[in-house]
Amino acid sequence: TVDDYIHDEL
Amino acid sequence: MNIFRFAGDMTHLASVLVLLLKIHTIKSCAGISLKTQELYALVFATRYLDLFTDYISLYNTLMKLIFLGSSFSIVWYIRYHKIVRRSYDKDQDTFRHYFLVLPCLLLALLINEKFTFREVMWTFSLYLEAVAILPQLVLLQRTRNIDNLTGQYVFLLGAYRALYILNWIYRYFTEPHYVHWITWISGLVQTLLYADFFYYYFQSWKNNVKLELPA
Repeated sequence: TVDDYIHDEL
Repeated sequence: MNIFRFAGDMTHLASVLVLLLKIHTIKSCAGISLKTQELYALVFATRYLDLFTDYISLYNTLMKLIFLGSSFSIVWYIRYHKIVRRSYDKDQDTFRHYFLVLPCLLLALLINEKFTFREVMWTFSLYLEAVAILPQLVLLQRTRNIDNLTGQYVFLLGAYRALYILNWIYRYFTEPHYVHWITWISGLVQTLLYADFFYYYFQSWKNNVKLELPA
């Protein structure tokens, strides 16, 4: 879900 | 991972390596704004809080460690290294960068994707990175003469975010639900801030003359 979106970009 | 993002990360890596190379080999930080370096150290410190909690890939973790390590060591060199610090021009590097930190923090508290500590810190790091180059650009305007390495450093730093914009466009069209307005807008603002520097950088490169910024 968008809630626990983990930022995968630096 | 796509080619735009990888090229962006490599360009970003090249910019910090150029700077470390300059400071470490010729033991000089002439023309470099300590304020911008401190802001960048703060950007990485607040953006990579998930360094030990979320493992994404070896590449991701490695790059985070490199960016954290290089940005803090550059600040250390300019502040404390007995030779390098002598070439720091603190009378010219007078941009009140604290005036950048607070508005970015307030804005991050107001406009973010999710009101959690980590997410607000991450958003703060985005807004701060967008304006972190300002002290450096102001210093370049003042000192006028820009040595090659400093010019290359600023150019690479701007180019990396421009490549990230291509990455966001690519991901928008290839990944469903990939929408991050906050990231996109702050990345665009950041790249636009470099626009006039890019213009003069290309002019000097095309006419093969020394890079000079108008007063």
